[in-house]
Amino acid sequence: SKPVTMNAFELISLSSGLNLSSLFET
Amino acid sequence: MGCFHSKKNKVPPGYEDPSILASETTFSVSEVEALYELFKKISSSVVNDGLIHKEEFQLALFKNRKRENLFADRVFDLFDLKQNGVIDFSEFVRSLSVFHPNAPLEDKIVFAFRLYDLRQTGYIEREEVKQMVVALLSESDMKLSDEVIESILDKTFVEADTKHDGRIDLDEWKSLVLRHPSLMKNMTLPYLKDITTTFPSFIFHSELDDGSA
Repeated sequence: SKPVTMNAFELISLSSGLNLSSLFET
Repeated sequence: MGCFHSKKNKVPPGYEDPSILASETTFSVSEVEALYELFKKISSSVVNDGLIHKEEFQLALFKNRKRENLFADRVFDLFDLKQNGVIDFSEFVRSLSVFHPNAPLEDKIVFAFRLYDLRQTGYIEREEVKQMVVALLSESDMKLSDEVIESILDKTFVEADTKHDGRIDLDEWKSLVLRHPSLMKNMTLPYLKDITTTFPSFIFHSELDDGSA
């Protein structure tokens, strides 16, 4: 397996719950 | 039609004059009026009471009202400025203002810090970061062993926790973000720059009012 090079916050920022742009796709 | 008893505009709880909201946020009056179109859509999707309930927020975010998500919960709680379990229009506008491309970076950094400070202690603790990484992994296809997660946390804290007390304070967070600007990507919504073209119906109404059509 490949080593994970992201820091924890880079990983966290991938959450769909933090992607508020979907609020505008109503 | 709807729940209004007269033709007079009945404003929902938490509705504030667009000119006041515009003067206190990054938005123009037209943008606040356009945001009201979006707000009406979201706040009437489950219960038509002029307020955004958590279920409606989840529905707008995920197109699925039952989807539990730690981060969506945190965003909802931060938007709910009065902490009464719902988001009214003024809270919606004031909170989204932070996400405007022209909002000060400092405000975005502080908002993200509060978001990640799950227990609201004034620090982002290692345990909180682990909880968030685990939550992210559970919503994605990524699978990482506990050992790998711990090594990611080690690396993150070696870089971020410059005061070596096992937690990240606001100053440490600011320095980390300035070194990794991509961490602030979610904090800017380009949509907010052209909100008046995305939700233009108020312009149509304004034209009718002017009698210029």
